[in-house]
Amino acid sequence: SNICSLPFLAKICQKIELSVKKSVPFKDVDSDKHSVFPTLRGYHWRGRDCNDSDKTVYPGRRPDNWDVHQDSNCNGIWGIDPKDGIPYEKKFCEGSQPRGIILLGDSAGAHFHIPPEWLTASQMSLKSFFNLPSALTDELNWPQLSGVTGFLDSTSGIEEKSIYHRLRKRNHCNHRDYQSISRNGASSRNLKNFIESLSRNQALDQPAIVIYAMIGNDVCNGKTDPVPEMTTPEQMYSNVMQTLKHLNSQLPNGSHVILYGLPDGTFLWDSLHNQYHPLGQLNKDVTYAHFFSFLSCLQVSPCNGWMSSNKTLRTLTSQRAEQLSNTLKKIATTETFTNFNLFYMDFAFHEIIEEWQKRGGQPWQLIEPVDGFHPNEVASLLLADRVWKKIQTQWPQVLGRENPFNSQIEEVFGDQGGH
Amino acid sequence: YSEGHDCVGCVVVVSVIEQLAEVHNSSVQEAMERLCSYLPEKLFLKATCYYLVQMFGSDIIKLLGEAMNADVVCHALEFCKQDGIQSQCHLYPLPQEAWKFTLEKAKRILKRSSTVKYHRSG
Repeated sequence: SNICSLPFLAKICQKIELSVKKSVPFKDVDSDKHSVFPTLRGYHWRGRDCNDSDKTVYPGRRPDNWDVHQDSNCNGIWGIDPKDGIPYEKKFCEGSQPRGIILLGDSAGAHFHIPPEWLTASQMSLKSFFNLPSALTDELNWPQLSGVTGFLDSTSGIEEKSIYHRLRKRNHCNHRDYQSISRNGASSRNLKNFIESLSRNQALDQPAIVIYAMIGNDVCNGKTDPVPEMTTPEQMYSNVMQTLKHLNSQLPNGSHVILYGLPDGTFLWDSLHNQYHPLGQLNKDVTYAHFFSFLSCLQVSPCNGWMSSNKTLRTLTSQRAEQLSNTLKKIATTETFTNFNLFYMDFAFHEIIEEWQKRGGQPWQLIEPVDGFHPNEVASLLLADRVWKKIQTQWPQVLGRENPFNSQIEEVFGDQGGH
Repeated sequence: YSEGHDCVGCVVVVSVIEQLAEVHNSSVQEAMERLCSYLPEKLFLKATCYYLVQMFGSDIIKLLGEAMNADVVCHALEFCKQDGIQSQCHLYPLPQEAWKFTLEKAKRILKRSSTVKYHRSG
């Protein structure tokens, strides 16, 4: 029954297991943490490598000799303009302050999503499961469609774009410079187990915008009484400081770090409890209240504190979440670091709900239908839009300037090699 | 990954099989074949599906044939643990007193079942 016990599969299983455990690409010939393969932590999660046999070539690095001979930073811009003999990278990117986007996140940031088509018998067909292999090898996450590092066009038709998408539009020299250092179940406690998978060379690479968004697992767990397992403000302070010190040793000077607060998750129960779960839509028999109770009984709920019929527990969970957000705010206002500026931003989901209702939507339409917990693609992009606007108004220096050569880059290099 | 996930996975899959049979007005056997036929070959998904049907299909057919729901089937097949806590876990609303009686009946059916006892795999 354990397919990995078969001798001829043992090695590949080992490699896959290491890739998942370390959160680094499974297929990475030159071991520069960038891959030409999509899933298994490949380019769905971080900029696609444009030369997987040369470890000095990867997205996000400063150009090597203005990329006269090769595209050393995979942004699709290289060579010399024959008209004036100036290297294109120098002409189009010098002084434009290129920068990458890096997410330190959990399943919400990685866009955990189980398609409801997989559970809906009435619509099931041969097409329903075509994306199952890809989803499984991305741990049921869809970072390529996420709000921070997504590079594919949205499947939900909403016009808002991811933060990476906007950074690239602002300055085409940022092409392919994204990393989702995210994991299901990630929190301030266990980030240290996989933060090494972040790839940034302090001397050779461009500065980065790092978004720290551990939005739930410090207060979410499956225990019958989730409170004892919740992170305390003191632990949060210590965990986050450990992370920031690590970042200060790794990020190029001129980077920016944004600490993202935790939400008030009571909207989950309020919006969903009396809605039918996809498994209950055919016979109108299973609501999310039943579903939450089932997961809680088995102690496999992603968040027993908020996905609970116990109002007191829901309130307690939100109170702890707010305390942890205040801890992040305190760190951002009192701590300084040599290589990056530090900011704090509230996770104001109610603002997203209001915006969605203005467009005629319902709050429950912002939540993943199958798990009843994660923000869905629409919510992720609305959140990204809010983050972008807030940065643009409050801290415009974080985003760098608009590159005046964008249109010329498009003229000469088209889609810059795509993603 | 824990045993609780085994239980969730079983209840979800058996629910989908039950609903496929209902939607297509077909037998449970045909519903299981249909579900497996929808899965891609990649990652041994289709093969694994047919393997699981071979392992558990006949018991699922017997129990669903007795109008038992996914909760009862998965408890009887022991994907949902029988210890004190979890034996109360079910997804579908069910009057409490019927739960125990139905579960006992399901186990009797399986005991009589001719298929070889299988070891519940992880």
